[in-house]
Amino acid sequence: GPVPPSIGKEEEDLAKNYLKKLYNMKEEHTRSARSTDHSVSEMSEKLREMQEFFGLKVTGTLDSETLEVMKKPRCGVPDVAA
Amino acid sequence: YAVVPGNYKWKTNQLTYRIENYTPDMSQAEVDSSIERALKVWADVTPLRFTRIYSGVADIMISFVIRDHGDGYPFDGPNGFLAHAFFPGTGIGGDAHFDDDESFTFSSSNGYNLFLVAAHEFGHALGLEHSGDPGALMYPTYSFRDVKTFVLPQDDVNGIQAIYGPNTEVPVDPEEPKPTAPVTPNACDPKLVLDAVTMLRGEMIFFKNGLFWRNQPQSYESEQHLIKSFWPQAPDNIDAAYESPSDDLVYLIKGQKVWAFYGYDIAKGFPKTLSSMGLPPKVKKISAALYDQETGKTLFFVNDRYYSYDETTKKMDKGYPKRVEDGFPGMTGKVTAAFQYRGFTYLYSGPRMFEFGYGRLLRVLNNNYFLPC
Repeated sequence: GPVPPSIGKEEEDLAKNYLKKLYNMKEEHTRSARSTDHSVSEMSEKLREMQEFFGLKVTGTLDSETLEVMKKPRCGVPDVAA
Repeated sequence: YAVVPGNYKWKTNQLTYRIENYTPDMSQAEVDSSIERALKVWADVTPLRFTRIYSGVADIMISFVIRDHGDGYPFDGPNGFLAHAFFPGTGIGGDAHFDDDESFTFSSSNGYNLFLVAAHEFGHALGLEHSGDPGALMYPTYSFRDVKTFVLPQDDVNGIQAIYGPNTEVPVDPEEPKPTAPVTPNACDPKLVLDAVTMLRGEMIFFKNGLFWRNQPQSYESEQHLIKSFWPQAPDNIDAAYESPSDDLVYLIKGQKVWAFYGYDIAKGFPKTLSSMGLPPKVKKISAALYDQETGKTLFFVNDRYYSYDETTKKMDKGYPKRVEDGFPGMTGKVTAAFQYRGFTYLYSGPRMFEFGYGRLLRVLNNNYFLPC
């Protein structure tokens, strides 16, 4: 089957920014291994929320279809209650 | 639909709005008209009434701003975030901000139609959150739809009426019945009759009204989208669809017009007429179409008859129309949708799907055999 294109740094930043603004994902404050693990799992959790809301395949990982939805023009109000 | 948690709603049905400034993209009259119509969308179905004021503080303050505009939620330049609005409340509550780095338009499908963006934002200003229904106005991503014939979708009507109740002042005019609010089709509806089905670059596409589902074969999940969010030039409520893999085109047919798309883009020279594909002029509407990979022919169904079109020579085959039952023994009803997958032909008649292979009817299945419920 076709191999999905790999996600670049720029697109990962876009996704993080999207989840911070619209899914209340917290900023990463430190660079310790433990907090990085935490931020990865939080991002995965937020991705799941977003994928579920948009009816995408819920994987918790950033794939090309999820990115496609993130890049669509949209309203700036969060989809989930703060 | 979803409403704002905490019962944020206006305590009065008499609300004021003020347009603080204008975008240079449109004339002031066009902005005024777009805003007025966007508020009317909600006033038509609720007891809410909107009065414009020209000075002082209104409940809904409307402004066109860019980047950091002092509310803690900066805009991001062209595209991306188009606008935002605050839930009902005093001060900034109810206010709607539009990103003036966008190109807003009055009626065309280029740029972002201000009426559609504003109507969505006013939904927030009245207490609605984003909806997960892809056909709803409150769905978070923008997609163009026909503004002239816009009717607030049923999901949004249900949401706003859950907060404010219905409009009790609607005059009943038997001469001019109100258009019905569009309901997003449900894949779990056992009576669902699909408009059309086609393969598209390995995925199955199921059309119904203004939306379609896309599904990867053998997947248990499908995505639902507005047709216009993928193909802004395409019509809603299509009659038939088929893919020509050799040309990498998908054809959508409605009435006597045929649209062809290469990816998201309309192919050059389209839309064309049905007769330009070689169908006789007496054929005003087809009910289904499919591309037969084995023979390289496209079959056009007109109820219980069908024509055959040779994709190689681009000509209709002689000896048609034939009765569907002659080519597909056991298929006696009208064919409403059709497609081919892995060498098997699937003809839909209403909510049932008839599977043909090896020259005979193999199984009678339901919609959800391919379209996950």
